[in-house]
Amino acid sequence: AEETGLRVELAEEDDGKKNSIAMRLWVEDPKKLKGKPKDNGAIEFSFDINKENPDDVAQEMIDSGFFQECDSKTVAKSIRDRVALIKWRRERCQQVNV
Amino acid sequence: GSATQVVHSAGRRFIVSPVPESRLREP
Repeated sequence: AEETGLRVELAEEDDGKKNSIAMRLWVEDPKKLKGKPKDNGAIEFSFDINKENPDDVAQEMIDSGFFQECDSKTVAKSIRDRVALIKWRRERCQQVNV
Repeated sequence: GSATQVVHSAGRRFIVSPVPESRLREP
């Protein structure tokens, strides 16, 4: 996710069971964004990794003024990459347990 | 640090807090 200039991490321990998980997103390199982000710090939010769409969260962040419309794809990609990693880790854990 | 809360009309809550120094990338 570093190419996007944004960083997304878990804001809580992943127990492997919960669908809705707390995540934290912040700007690591503002130069990689097209628009100017609101200089706010880390944005914490909860996200349902099975039901929700990263594009929707990205749009809500834009609506809330954290990012500009031109960066919607970048924000969505950062969240999508992190969600993919969480899912991959969970699948791997299940395989190990089996 | 202090945290602020923004609630989107769709219902999602965003809690904004300062990024801890230790999490910032090394120059």
